[in-house]
Amino acid sequence: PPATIAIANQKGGVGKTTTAINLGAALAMRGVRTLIIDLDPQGNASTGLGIANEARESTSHDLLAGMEVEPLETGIEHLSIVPATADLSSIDVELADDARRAVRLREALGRVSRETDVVLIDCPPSLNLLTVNAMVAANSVLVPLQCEFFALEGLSQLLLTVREIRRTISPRLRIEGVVLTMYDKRNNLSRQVERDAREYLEDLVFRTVIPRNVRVSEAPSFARPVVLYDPRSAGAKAYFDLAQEFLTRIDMA
Amino acid sequence: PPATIAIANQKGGVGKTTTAINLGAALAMRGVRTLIIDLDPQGNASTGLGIANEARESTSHDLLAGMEVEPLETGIEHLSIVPATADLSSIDVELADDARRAVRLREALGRVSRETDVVLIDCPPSLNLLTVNAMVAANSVLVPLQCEFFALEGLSQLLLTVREIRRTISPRLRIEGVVLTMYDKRNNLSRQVERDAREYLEDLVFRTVIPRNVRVSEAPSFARPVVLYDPRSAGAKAYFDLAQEFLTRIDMA
Ligand SMILES: Nc1ncnc2c1ncn2[C@@H]1O[C@H](COP(=O)(O)OP(=O)(O)OP(=O)(O)O)[C@@H](O)[C@H]1O
Ligand SMILES: Nc1ncnc2c1ncn2[C@@H]1O[C@H](COP(=O)(O)OP(=O)(O)OP(=O)(O)O)[C@@H](O)[C@H]1O
Ligand SMILES: [Mg+2]
Ligand SMILES: [Mg+2]
Repeated sequence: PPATIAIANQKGGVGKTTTAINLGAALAMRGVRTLIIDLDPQGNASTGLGIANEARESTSHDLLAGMEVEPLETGIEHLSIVPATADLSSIDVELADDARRAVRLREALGRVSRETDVVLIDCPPSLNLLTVNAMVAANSVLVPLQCEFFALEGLSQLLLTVREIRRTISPRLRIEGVVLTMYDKRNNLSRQVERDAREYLEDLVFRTVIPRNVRVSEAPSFARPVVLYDPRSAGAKAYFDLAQEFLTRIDMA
Repeated sequence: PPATIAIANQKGGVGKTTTAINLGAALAMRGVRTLIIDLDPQGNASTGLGIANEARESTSHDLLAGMEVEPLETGIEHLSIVPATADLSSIDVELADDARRAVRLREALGRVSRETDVVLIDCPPSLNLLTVNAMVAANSVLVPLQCEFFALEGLSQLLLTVREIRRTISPRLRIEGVVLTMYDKRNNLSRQVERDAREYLEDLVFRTVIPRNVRVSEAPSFARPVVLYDPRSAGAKAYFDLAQEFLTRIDMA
């Protein structure tokens, strides 16, 4: 079965979607067959990869509801996606009486990821049923950590959630690592957060640091990952490095 | 009763907490008695105002559970807060069988805001029961909108939710306005988002625009709002302007 990674952090705007899109694209460019599952009702990963609303016929909501789903092509070789729509936000209510509501994605994933090497699940900014489903379906959790003050505050809550899932449903779930994002070398705060993260989390923190780079935030408006929109930019280079380090960490380099 | 405003946007990291803290502090500095309700389990508004975890004895979770709550002083005259802790995240489950779960905050707010002019409710990045409670308790919704590509995408979902609450529970709920945040004048994207927002939303968009300003992101690490941490900074000036424009809009200038 494919290496399945949940990209999660309940703090909002830290770079979860940007990491799912660009790590996914960088892996695909190296020939790694990659599937992105958009599990956020905002559908930003689907939009950032140019999937129009009308094209989102079979979605991650359908996957959780137990229906047959066919991933969509993204126009990037080896990269496909199961897109999201807003109706995903009612899944808590729909599955409220289902005793197996936490394992729905794990059960469904086998059917959509037959010819896949890596699955990346983009999570919403919350520790709700959607993020729990992603963690239960995953082998490990990748945590984007923005280099800002509020970033470290939510981390202990996230690690507690992972530990609880490991204790109850997924004994082998682990943290893949923490990726520092939007690092601004002119800003004291960034240096401080990096120092604190490496001291407190040690080897969990990836060596690759993603800089704040305007080309990264421009890329989604052209419906392309920054690694294709501007491959020579500092942001793209960092995501190529991240893909290399990621493959080494999961023994696929 | 006080003017009650929900600061909401399900897109993460757009400046909801930063706006609650700094609009709140700027209003208090003008003698407007202001109460902040931290309704995000991350508790960032509480942390950003220097409320230590140990001091969060009576919280917004208690408010929703129907208990007596006494707001805490923030050290800033005329500004008080009902802080948040992580147990707020289980409120969905706790109130699942309560037919009145959506009006809990509205019913409780009268008891804590007797000597208040303005109540600001900081919402989590989601359209869940917490944000619904905030909108039902409020007279209007203030929407921080980050000047980035994904920002406009979630707006229609947010406006639909407000319309639904107006139709079902709160006939007088309206949009106070949209505040553009993290505007970077060097960045084409910011100009484009501003142009689109003013064309699409017209007078709903506040004239005041909050610039991206490193002093704003540094302030929380000193547990002070930027309007006190560095009142001459571009970020602080913008929040003073916002407070002026806000008071004019709610007829309290
Ligand atoms: N390295 C970067 N440099 C500049 N801008 C970035 C960078 N990474 C992300 N961004 C921008 O920051 C914003 C937040 O990023 P993104 O949407 O990926 O975060 P998220 O964690 O997925 O947010 P949410 O919590 O809403 O799901 C986006 O507008 C994105 O384009
Ligand atoms: N005008 C600004 N200039 C620079 N940084 C800013 C500005 N406004 C907010 N920030 C920083 O951006 C990050 C996101 O802001 P904030 O936490 O207020 O957003 P939020 O919408 O409350 O996030 P969440 O969705 O997680 O609740 C924070 O680290 C904050 O310090
Ligand atoms: Mg996202
Ligand atoms: Mg916040």
